[in-house]
Amino acid sequence: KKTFGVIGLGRFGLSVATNIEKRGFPVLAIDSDKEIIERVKDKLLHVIQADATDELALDEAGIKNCDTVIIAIGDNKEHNILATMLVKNLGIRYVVAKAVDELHGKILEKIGADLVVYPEKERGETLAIQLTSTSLIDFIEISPEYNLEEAKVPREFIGKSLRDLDLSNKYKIIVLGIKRDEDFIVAPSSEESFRPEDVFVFIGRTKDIAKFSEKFI
Amino acid sequence: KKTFGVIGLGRFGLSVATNIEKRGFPVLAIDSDKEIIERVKDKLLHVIQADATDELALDEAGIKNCDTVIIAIGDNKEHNILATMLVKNLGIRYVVAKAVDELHGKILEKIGADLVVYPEKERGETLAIQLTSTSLIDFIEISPEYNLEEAKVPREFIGKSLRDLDLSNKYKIIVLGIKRDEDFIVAPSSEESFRPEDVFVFIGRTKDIAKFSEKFI
Ligand SMILES: Nc1ncnc2c1ncn2[C@@H]1O[C@H](COP(=O)(O)OP(=O)(O)OP(=O)(O)O)[C@@H](O)[C@H]1O
Ligand SMILES: Nc1ncnc2c1ncn2[C@@H]1O[C@H](COP(=O)(O)OP(=O)(O)OP(=O)(O)O)[C@@H](O)[C@H]1O
Repeated sequence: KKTFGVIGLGRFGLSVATNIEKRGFPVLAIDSDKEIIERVKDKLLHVIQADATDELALDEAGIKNCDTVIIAIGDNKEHNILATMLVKNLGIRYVVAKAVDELHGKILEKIGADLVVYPEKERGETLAIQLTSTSLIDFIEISPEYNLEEAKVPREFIGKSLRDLDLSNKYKIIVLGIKRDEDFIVAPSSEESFRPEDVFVFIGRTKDIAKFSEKFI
Repeated sequence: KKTFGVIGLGRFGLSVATNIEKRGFPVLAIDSDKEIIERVKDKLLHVIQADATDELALDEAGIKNCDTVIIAIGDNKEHNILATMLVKNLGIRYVVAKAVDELHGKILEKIGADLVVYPEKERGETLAIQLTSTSLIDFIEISPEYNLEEAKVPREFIGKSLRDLDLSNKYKIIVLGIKRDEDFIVAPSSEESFRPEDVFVFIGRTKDIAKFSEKFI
């Protein structure tokens, strides 16, 4: 299972860390500030106090076990940039870094960040879309209340048709498609029945999906 | 056409304002800081320098013409709260306010904000979703063979339930949601029946959608 590292547990970093854990993935959460560690340690499973500009400390914290690391250090741009470089040097495959402004973001791209995020700017854009939007898919994609999910077909569903399973009424999820071998069956008919190895894609409210996953996945 | 007001042109507020304008809606952009006004006036059409804690100044700026106002003042929580109260008092129908933390957000709800946003926390959540999820919609949106469509409900469908209409079997399209008044019904149950003015969103193969549209739309 993919492991994530989050460095910097301010509002953005803490939210990234708790939400990744909520979705069932292990998170290594790091911050240099003792008070922050105290405040967040009941909210996260693995919290370590360490200075992310100290390569040895990062290594000892176990950062190399992470597939993806998110650098969420804020005000201190130099620390943010240095931590990003060190994490990339330690061989982390995918590094996401938060930028304070465009110039900072350009530097982060140059030094190897695989993805640069601008939380305030990007949330401003999605809010503008929400306030002016007439598209349901925009709404689903940017609303944390609904979700698009992909999962291996539960053993109990194999051999049963969508009509019999009646998922939209029983679990309030709608099946958009089935991935079978290398193919996508988009908008399957209700006669379609699941086969072993099928992966199905569905949408629904996040809490309904959680209930469904708990039961079958 | 709906008019928007944005008060506070920091990273979040400026992004909200420019993105709403980009989508074709008029924006009244307000900030009290002369340096900020200088920096943003080439990026926005209507920028006014005003102190949003001054009710008269707000009125003179023309805030009452706005259908929706977004309060994006940051550090200064009291200014943010007061501006929210004044804007609500001036009769603005829908007020969105940015909160710095949970306590601040609770106060904003109590004093009448219709929507409270936490940009860093919310962007953290959507990043966590992006990093841990896989998306069929990307596939549908980039494949010329399948399509995502939105259409006014055909007259023949009004009063009929999704179960009776049996669209996935008859026309090979799957209904993802229904837009009704200002609401989205995502993943509707098969008992849901269409009402006049409904707009529904569906996916399917491009040729099946073409057949369907030819018949009903
Ligand atoms: N060298 C470092 N190593 C580890 N953590 C660090 C380091 N420097 C700063 N941090 C931590 O990064 C966190 C986020 O930084 P800060 O609060 O300055 O950013 P912010 O932009 O205000 O955050 P947010 O907007 O996400 O609330 C802080 O908790 C801080 O202790
Ligand atoms: N009373 C006021 N009236 C109008 N504008 C104000 C008032 N007080 C503050 N502002 C403006 O609100 C803007 C945003 O505030 P600030 O920069 O403190 O928030 P921030 O949280 O750092 O912003 P962001 O994270 O969006 O960059 C500033 O440009 C500031 O000039």
